[in-house]
Amino acid sequence: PHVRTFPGGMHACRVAGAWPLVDNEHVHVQATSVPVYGGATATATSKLTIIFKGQQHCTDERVYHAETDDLPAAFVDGTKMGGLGRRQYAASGLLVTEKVPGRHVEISAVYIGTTVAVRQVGRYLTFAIRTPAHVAEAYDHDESLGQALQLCWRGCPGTERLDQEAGGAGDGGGGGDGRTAGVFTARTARAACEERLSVDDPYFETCVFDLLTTGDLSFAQAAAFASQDAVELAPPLAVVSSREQRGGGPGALRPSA
Amino acid sequence: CRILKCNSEFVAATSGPGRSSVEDGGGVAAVGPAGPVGPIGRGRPSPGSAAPLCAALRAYSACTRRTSRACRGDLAYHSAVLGIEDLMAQNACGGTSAVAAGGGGGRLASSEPSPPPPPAPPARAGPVRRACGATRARAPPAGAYRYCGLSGD
Repeated sequence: PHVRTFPGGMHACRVAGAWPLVDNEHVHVQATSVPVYGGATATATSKLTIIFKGQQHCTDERVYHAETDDLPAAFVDGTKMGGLGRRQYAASGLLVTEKVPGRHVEISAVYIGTTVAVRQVGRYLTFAIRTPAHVAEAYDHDESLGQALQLCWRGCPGTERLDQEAGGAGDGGGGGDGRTAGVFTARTARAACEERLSVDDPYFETCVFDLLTTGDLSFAQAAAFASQDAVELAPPLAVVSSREQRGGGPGALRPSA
Repeated sequence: CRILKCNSEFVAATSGPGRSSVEDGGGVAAVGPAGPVGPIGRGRPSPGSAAPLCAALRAYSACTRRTSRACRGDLAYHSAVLGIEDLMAQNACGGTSAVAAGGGGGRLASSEPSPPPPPAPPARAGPVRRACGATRARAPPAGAYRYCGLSGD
């Protein structure tokens, strides 16, 4: 999947299996990715587990779990709100809201100023989190692995990154390079993405990449929703334009030559 | 839930004789659902002048902790917890478990300039350590948020 990190990087990963996205004193998020269509190197997210670790006076631990075709509007214990013991109450500041049944859920953890969005688009899940910096940074900095194991902080490990240029992420409007996957050429993929996203959108190149990789149009819609979540949840200054990304560090999206 | 008992004890502790520093602030009311009531939240007193109030707030806080289980669904209780923390911060009390800030009430009679306020609590002890809903009123500025997303293939 494409992971947009807390520091603002954008990486395409081939990570398969369960990987932690966030792991701090307050929240733990684990994403499970599976290969997209047999034989492809790309993977997409099929399961998400989010653990709110609880806080004195507010709520005890709550776990939210979603997987393909099962996007519940409640935590795994059936509650929709946080609370202590089996009792739920709104003042706990933890609430699951179903935006679109079976397709879009938002979890507000007001007591830690955090909002999480989970969507199912096509067969796969998308995830977004907005959290105060001090919450995101509330992990044990003394443990060298503490940050390394969080995809949201470090992005993909080098061995798990996909070279999006080699993957044919766009032709820069130069007429295509002949690579296809499914029914898309570079030109038709860009056209399909332009129907949903501005070419300057940070998620435009990920959209093109995904269409070329899979031929599955639902990934274009997923990119559009990811962009929408970022607009709604991300701090304005952290929105990185695709132009800036092209000049970014390793793993940043770049157009083909 | 005996939060009203805690409120009464706090009011009694801060309105009796010898509490001039509090009375100078115009009196005290317990923390109600609408938040701190009364003028004690105005301004930032010197640590010494607030020492009796801080002691009363610590006692108030201890009382709420004792009632936390029974009061967990009580709005007045949660408001009181938030209000106490607000008042302790406004009066530079230094936290509910700390030794009295500013060196005690002896400074009330001193003509020396007030010492500088004690250092602020560490940032990590901010909203995440506060009671439920505290961050609603204390959300960090937009630039203090982080965003992460996972999508596509």
